[in-house]
Amino acid sequence: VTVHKKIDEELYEELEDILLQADVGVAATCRLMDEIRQDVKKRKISDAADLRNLLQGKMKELLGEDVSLQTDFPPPTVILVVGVNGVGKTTTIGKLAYRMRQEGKSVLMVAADTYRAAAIEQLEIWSERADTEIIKHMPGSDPAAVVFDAIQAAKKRDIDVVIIDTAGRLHTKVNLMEELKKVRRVITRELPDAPHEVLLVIDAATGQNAMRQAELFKEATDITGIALTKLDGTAKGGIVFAISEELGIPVKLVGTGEGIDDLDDFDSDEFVSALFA
Amino acid sequence: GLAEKLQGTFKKLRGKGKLTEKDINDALREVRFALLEADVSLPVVKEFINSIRERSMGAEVLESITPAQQVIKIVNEELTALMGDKRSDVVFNSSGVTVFLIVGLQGGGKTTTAGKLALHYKKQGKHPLLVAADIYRPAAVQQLEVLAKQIDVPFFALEGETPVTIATEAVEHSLSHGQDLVIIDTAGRLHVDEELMEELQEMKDAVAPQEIFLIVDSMIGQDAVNIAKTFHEELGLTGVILTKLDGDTRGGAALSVRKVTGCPIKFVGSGEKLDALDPFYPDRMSARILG
Ligand SMILES: Nc1nc2c(ncn2[C@@H]2O[C@H](COP(=O)(O)OP(=O)(O)OP(=O)(O)O)[C@@H](O)[C@H]2O)c(=O)[nH]1
Ligand SMILES: Nc1nc2c(ncn2[C@@H]2O[C@H](COP(=O)(O)OP(=O)(O)OP(=O)(O)O)[C@@H](O)[C@H]2O)c(=O)[nH]1
Ligand SMILES: [Mg+2]
Ligand SMILES: [Mg+2]
Repeated sequence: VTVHKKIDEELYEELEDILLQADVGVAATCRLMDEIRQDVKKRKISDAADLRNLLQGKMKELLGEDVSLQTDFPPPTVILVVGVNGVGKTTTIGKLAYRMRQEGKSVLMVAADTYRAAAIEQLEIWSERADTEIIKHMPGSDPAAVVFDAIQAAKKRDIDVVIIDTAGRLHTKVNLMEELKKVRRVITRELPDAPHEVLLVIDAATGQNAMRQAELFKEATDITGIALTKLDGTAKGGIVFAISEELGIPVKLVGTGEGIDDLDDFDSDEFVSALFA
Repeated sequence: GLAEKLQGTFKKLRGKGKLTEKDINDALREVRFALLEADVSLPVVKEFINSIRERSMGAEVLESITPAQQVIKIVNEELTALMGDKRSDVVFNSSGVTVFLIVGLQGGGKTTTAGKLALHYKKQGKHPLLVAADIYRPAAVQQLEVLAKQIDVPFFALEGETPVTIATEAVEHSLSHGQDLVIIDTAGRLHVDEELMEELQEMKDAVAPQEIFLIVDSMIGQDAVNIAKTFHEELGLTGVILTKLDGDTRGGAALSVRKVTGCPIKFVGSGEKLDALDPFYPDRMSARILG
């Protein structure tokens, strides 16, 4: 929080520190700081409060208009959930499914993480909590086969929303990224307009590696939105500015806890204000 | 990486005659950027730069015909020294059961690492017991049980009991079942969750672990200092295990955690399989951070 009243080097340093410590990153921070220094000169800004508003305004511009999750396609809407290990994919799916159920939609969860210990059991518990149907195979089976099976079932049972859980995978593992591409191909083959949403789940505490994650997952499956999790911690999630600006991927959802209700739509005003809180 | 950037910085200065303090400060700015881009926390970066400033302003750099290399040498030496000793000297109870408490934030790799530690020490002739003290996360108990089965290690869980009770009962159980190493997996929790941090405190008081390992996801950014500092202040960590180093994250969190807790990084996780547990090599970590 800046209590600084005049615009001087100390204030610039203070603002730069806030951005860097929020994981905004060196390049984006330097660019933002250069811009506001120029604006201060050009527009003869003298009030520190005006400077802060200027900076916050620029940061909101980087994020663009708030975009929410699209689910009003002709059923079934297919949402594919991807991301590296441990970021909160399975939990976010539970929360999202619950929200869809509250909206009166029928939901089918797909347990396509056939690899990790008790991944299917974990999703099953969320399915019970959110009151959804679930398609699963034996552990070790082909994720693409589970997805194929699920889409047939969704069509047959006239399901509104299909949400696919996938195994966590590091973006650097070529064979795992190939597996994901195959899953995506199966979806599109069975439903030409699907997947309607591909959500990349990112942990808000992630550092600059998030950019690499976004690049490679975008390359593999295309990404329509980010679900930024664990914002209830002390991390600010500043990595989304660069991701939004350089890759054009919007943040659509934020996770704010481990409970079934702890899912919000992304609000860039709130997000930017929280960064300076 | 940093080496190339510094070569570039000093190249521009060649032919200008003697290097000045300002020139060195420009070089230190490059080091600062490199560390920040590698996800080292800002306060740690500032402290590190200050600690190498004096040496960097010395004859060793100013009078060298390869000043960039000299700065790199200083940075590498200081960084590696900060990273600590490669020896992972884990503390074992000389008379009785040894207890490991595995703690950390959500999703960092605690459950998987508990399994890895069990396999590691089983291969060394110990008799581990894996204890499922995460009663909150859906199927957490099953997850650890599956891992225990995979490596044929005894497993302990209790329905309807608190984590503190589970931990105490597990140690009791190990005494009468010939297990000499009790590895307790706990629920992921935020360092700012007072209630859950208190729960860990109670578990520590109840079973007096020889090792309290903080599991840290190596892709964590600036928040690493906050997490490590709080866990260390409230529990007194004995070691850190850095996970998911099989990715391409630079891993600056390693320096942050090391600087702010003084705790040794005793192992690193380098994959999802239970044999993917490696010793920590400080020089390799430094090289990785500097890119
Ligand atoms: N505090 C907090 N914890 C969360 C949030 N979202 C998920 N978690 C926790 O993060 C941990 C990992 O969540 P999972 O849903 O298993 O993550 P995942 O991406 O499916 O993990 P893998 O399938 O193993 O890759 C769990 O302990 C969750 O309860 C959040 O928004 N806030
Ligand atoms: N690639 C890779 N994945 C890892 C490593 N360690 C753990 N994982 C994966 O990270 C994810 C989370 O691991 P868990 O062991 O469930 O993490 P946790 O800390 O117990 O999670 P919570 O109990 O929810 O807090 C899983 O998908 C693991 O397979 C590692 O060293 N490398
Ligand atoms: Mg999962
Ligand atoms: Mg766990």
